[in-house]
Amino acid sequence: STQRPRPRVLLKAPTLAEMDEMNISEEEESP
Amino acid sequence: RPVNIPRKEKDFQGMLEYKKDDELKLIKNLILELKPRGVAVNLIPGLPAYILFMCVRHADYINDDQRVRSLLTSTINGIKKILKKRSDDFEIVSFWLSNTCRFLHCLKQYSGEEAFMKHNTPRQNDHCLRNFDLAEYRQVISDLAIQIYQQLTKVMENVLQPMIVSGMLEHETIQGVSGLKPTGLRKRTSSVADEGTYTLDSIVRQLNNFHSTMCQHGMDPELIKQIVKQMFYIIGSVTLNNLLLRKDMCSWSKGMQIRYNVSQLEEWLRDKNLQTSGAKETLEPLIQAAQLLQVKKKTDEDAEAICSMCSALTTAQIVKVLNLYTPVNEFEERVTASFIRTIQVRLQNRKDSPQLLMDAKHIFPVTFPFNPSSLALESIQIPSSMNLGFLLRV
Repeated sequence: STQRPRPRVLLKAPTLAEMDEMNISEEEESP
Repeated sequence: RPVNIPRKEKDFQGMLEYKKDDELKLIKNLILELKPRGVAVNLIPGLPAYILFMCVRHADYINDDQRVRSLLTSTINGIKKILKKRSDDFEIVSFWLSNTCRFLHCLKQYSGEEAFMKHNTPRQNDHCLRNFDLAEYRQVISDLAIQIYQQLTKVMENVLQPMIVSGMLEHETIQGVSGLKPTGLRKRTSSVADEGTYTLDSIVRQLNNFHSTMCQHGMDPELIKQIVKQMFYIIGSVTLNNLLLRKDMCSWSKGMQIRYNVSQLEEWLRDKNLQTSGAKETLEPLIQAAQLLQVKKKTDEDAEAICSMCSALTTAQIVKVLNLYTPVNEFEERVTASFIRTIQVRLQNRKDSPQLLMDAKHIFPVTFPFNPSSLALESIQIPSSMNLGFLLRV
């Protein structure tokens, strides 16, 4: 019999545009 | 002193362990400072993607969601950063498009979702992610791949743009045709291109260069087909648009030269086994315009033949070519106004766009068909030249 995989936890991800925004604000913060 | 006993592949589980603090170093050495021409990287196409995935697997294995998130975010940002820095470098953009796609395929192949496991070996199935469903990150990485594809298209366009008019329209290679200039436009004939002039050979060499680079990077064959189709569309649309704007390009002999050039491009497609890419079809408007320059344009029968032949040209384009058509010699007549009117009447039921020029900036929608790999993760070794000695094979 095939072993049923364990349920995995869905990792929520920001969109590419949201990642861009986060990245820009991080760059602005760093000197 | 510890004795270094080489471990057998079967002892490895195809994961790479790293210290949390080494994540920045990983991105720096593997993404930001990696040279695609390095021997190591060419040994296994997609090696950076496999390394990143093996790191993701370990973070998943130890059930550390923060680490998985952090690594995926840093990877995506690292790829975006290098592509911003080297935005017009075909080699870099092609390399990261290939690797981003391979990373995406790995995330699917080892997702544990049955649809993506069909071609896996039992060992590969053992290597599926245990704790996390990364479907949302796959979407982000797929979006990133689309962005990189669009950037690659722009880079190709910038490289090809200065070659197209010269190589496809102006430069003449067919012996005996060069002398047949439209009346009043005769010029010195020369079989050798002037220095700095692009020829069809320059275009073909450039296509070879793009193609071999993509193959070296292990780009998915289906993706190469889409890129080649996009390249051919750029060549065809820029050539046709210039033909439609230049009277000196609308002659019987130019029609002959264009058909010859197109046949060389088609031969290139056959040579690279890319006939099913749809690239040839993108040249259809140009092929028909070249035929239009060569057919008889006098009788009602000629008009009927032209209307059925020029299905890929708009009425505006057909009429423009006929208006611009310049006889090769004094024995040939210009296209009469009544003939052009006949054509217009015949085509008035066509519901085509009134636009004269093709949209040379059009980008076809891209897809990344799933392409699983037979490579066994546990067999992957990282060459020391990659400066990733801080990664521990697990």
